[in-house]
Amino acid sequence: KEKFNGHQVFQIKVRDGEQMNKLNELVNMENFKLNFWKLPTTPKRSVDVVVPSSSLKLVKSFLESHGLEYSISIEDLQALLDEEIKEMKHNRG
Amino acid sequence: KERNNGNFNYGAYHSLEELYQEMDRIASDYPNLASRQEIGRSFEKRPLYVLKFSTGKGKRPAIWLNAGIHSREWISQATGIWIARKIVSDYGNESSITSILDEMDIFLMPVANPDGYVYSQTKNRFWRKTRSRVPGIQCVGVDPNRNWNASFSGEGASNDPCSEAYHGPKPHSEIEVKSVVDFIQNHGNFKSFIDIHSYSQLLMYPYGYTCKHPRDFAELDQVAHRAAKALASLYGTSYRVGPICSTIYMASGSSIDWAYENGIKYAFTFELRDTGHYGFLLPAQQILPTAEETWLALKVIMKHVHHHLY
Repeated sequence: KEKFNGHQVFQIKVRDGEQMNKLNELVNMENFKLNFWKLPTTPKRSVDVVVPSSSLKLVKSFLESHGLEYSISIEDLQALLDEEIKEMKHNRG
Repeated sequence: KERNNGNFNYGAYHSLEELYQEMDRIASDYPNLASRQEIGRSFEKRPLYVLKFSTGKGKRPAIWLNAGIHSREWISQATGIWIARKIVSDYGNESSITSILDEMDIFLMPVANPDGYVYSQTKNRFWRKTRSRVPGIQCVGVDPNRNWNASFSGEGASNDPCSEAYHGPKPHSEIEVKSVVDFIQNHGNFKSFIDIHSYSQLLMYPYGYTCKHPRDFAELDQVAHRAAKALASLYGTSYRVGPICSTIYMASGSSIDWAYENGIKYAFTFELRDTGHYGFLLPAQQILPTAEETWLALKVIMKHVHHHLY
């Protein structure tokens, strides 16, 4: 079963077209192994992306260096999944 | 009454078997109103079940409710099964559902992508696509909401089999999609098609493959706004309303574009509760509130369809 230990979910706000282009660069960086739950589309819509623990520092520095505002909406994805599994087991039967 | 009927807890996430058992139980509890029908088998040979709610005979004007086409969007399957129980418990007790079912049929598919759902529970929680394989291609699965024959393989779908938005080798290549298409076309009297997704709180209508407005834009927009208002009346959950293309992004091959282009005028798609804080992990305690508020919006749409049969 795939584990997501230490993965975080970032919510990124985009102000304008230029920032959108920068974010699209991030989308295309395959070595970061990012999983975009909500892709960059218009400046009105925030972007949600799962960042693996191995890419956290790089992604943060990319966002900060280009002035992209972000917050961490899920601190530890696996912890949330473990909670979900526990709850499902509890509710079974 | 909906919270815990028999052994089924509607406020929890469940395995496919449990959902299928509950569909069977609903049909057994209300034999004169509900029946469970198998409309095909998935790629991995799981049954594709639909609940039919009907009080009459023949092919009456009908509404198609579709949930769980993207497997990781668990709140959509959970909402779908709650809606099933809500329909049977409201019939005869609530006037609008009673009058709709006195004249129309409702078909509800709570798990439109069962292979993906099982995979999301056993292997990868964030699996979105089907589990079909094409010889010679390493990556598994097709995005079943890019696979419909509506500007297939156009803008907003990917040619890359490894992409989350891969449109598939040909329109309706996915047996899960083809089974619904065949069923709806053989029936021939569907007036509404409503797809339920998560997340990001949107209520949308055609088109996704183009930013051109559909010919019924004004009416669809007005109905969608009324539905979103009804939804917000319960817990204040705020939705954005509009065509897929301008509300999120261009997406070709989507279910509601196919429905609309095939003469089903009242085509809508929901993105349920959550502004992104939980992604596809909406806590189970929010299942019931989400289902309840969604139901209010659905009722507005279904009532409008009932009053504007064509």
